[in-house]
Amino acid sequence: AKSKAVIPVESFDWGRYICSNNLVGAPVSCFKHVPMGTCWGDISEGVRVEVINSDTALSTKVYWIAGIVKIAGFQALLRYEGFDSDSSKDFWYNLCVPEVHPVGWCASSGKPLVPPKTIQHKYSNWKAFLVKRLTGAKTLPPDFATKVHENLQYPFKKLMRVEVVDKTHLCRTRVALVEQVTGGRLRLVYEESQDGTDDFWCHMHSPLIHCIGWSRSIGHRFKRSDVSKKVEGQMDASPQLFQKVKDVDQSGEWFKDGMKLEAIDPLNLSAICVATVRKVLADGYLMIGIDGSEAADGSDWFCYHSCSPSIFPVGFCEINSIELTPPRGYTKLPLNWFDYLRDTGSIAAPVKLFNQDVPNHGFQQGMKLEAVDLMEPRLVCVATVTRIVHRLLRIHFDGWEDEYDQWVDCRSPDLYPVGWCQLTGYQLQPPAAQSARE
Amino acid sequence: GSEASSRKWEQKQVQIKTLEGEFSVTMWASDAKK
Repeated sequence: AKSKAVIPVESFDWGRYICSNNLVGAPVSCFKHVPMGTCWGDISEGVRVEVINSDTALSTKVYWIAGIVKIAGFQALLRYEGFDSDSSKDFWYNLCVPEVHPVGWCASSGKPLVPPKTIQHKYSNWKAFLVKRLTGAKTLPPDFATKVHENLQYPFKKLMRVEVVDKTHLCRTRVALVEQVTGGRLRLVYEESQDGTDDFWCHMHSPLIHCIGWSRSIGHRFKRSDVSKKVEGQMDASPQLFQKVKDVDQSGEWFKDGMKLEAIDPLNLSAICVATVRKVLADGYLMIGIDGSEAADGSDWFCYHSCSPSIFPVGFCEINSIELTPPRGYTKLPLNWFDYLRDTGSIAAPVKLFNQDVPNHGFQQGMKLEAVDLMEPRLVCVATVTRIVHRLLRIHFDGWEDEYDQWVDCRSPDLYPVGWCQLTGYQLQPPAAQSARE
Repeated sequence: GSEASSRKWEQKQVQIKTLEGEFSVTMWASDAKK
């Protein structure tokens, strides 16, 4: 599996990157799992805010009113009122940082509103100018800052115990402790890890983490911790904190062992492979193996829920002109499913059993975002949506070869808008410069 | 579901205080539906 090396971070400037290449950032409303993801619709070009006036000779902090000229994720290109069509003093600002306020906040907070030095003599009567410019214009909701603050609180806390996939044996889970929470991303440390380095990164809404007891409840393999001494302050994370899956009725027509399908390879997310249902578990979960690369003991099976957007009916790739990775060692290429099913004496999983919802996600080809490299889940990188197939996105990591691209679901909690790292304090991996890659 | 559907745009009297004195303008801001 391909994974990228960590690149030393110079100060990457999203604003300059977006402007110099005339790029578009995916709207925050595309990401339901991020702060403000469900109430970003009111933020648009033309909305007025009160921000610090950086164009001043005064020693004290003063503010001025600015309008949103362009938005890219959480970042907005702002222009102070009075500059009209002059963009020379435009500046990029993360709208969710504390120093962005609705118009009116200065007056209610006793903060001075002072026009920028560059244009302070442009109007003899700023009051008349502002009344004309602002009347009927939009501004931020009065509860905007409160909402941002609420949205930056996370229910997962350090020392909470969860069950998580064992990164060395995908077919089983292990107990891990929450060691760090940043922007909803968790750094988990497997319970047996003596030095605290055996870790696993994922988002708190990841389908890979579950409450204690989940594996036993659905018949999933589990590696018992042989930890004798419990760390003080540990607690099992409440089941309410975990992503709910859809209840399914397995009593009727259902998946069976041996049925064939197509699945994103969790060890190589750039590939959708020929796969087989190896074991049907409870609550709609399935153990799936990639054809041609299965260890005899099933240790490389992996668990997807039947509603997972990462599994597809036979023929999905062909219909959507996606390359399907054939089983290793299967020589009749290109693979023809009819021949393969006959050669293997198997049947395809019925199409109607698969999740066919296609959310109105809002992503468009070419949009910029911050995406987790799922082969190195610590890393959140500058990325681009390069292809869209229904709810499936092809994510390209800027500056890296296409072979590092990954298929990711539009609702994946591992995709973030421009500016999310700055907002949460997470380190962003900039586009790979040629030298760094080499 | 999106919270946006539970919000609506309202006209608000907004106070502005500059060196020339204090005045108000009517602007739009969204607010949670009461």
